[in-house]
Amino acid sequence: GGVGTLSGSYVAPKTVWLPAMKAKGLEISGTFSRQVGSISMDLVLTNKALQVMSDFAIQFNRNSFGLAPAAPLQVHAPLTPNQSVEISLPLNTVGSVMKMDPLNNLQVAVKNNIDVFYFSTLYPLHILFVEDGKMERQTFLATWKDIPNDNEAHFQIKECSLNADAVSSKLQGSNIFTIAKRNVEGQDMLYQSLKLTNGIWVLAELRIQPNNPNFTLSLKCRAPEVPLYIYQAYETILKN
Amino acid sequence: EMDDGLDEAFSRLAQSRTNP
Repeated sequence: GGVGTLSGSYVAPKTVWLPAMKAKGLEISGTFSRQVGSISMDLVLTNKALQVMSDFAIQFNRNSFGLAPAAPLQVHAPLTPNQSVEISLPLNTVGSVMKMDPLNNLQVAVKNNIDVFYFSTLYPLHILFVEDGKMERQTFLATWKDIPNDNEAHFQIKECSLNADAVSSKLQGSNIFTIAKRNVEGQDMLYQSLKLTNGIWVLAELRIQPNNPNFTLSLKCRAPEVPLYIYQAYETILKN
Repeated sequence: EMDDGLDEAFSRLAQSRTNP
């Protein structure tokens, strides 16, 4: 499992993004995190070559949400063979935007003194959920009504053993906010909101039935391609 | 909590979603 931090969203364990075999001995593993409003790409660079590596730099291709390095990739000393270095690269969301398929695809170029290497990775959308994503209740009700039913997407979150309060507090840790909770005929209905860094709002209804480990998630959003990735974020957050 | 009619509105929403 990953790491739950007190002041930040869920962080998945690092995985290998660039195998050494494909990059003349440079291995890169990484993950993404969000802590008190700051997004970072957390990397481990490992030198599996027989020569020293230096002169590192990183660049992102245009992507759906304008993710970009907020600082240069700083490796303070040359990397000797078999040496690893951990780097937290701060990111912002003011880079060039181009819609990717899948939406959360990120293409990265890394260079060192040997060559330039390319890889792509998927980032979890919850790193883009902002801290002020709690919608006013009146606005929620009006927006929910305003977005047509055709724009409502339905998903099943299967085998989740948490109760409604535990669900709310876990999601809030990743900036998904519960605005109202109602109990109708024994089932808990949670009304929730979140906002992405680019200002897109997502409204959610999470239905939890007694003695049923499968939850129903209904999402309303003016951007119809977004809900699938929001559902994936719910799955990731609730099951870790 | 101040009764601004919104509590009731959420109850109606939840009700309508359960028994459309």
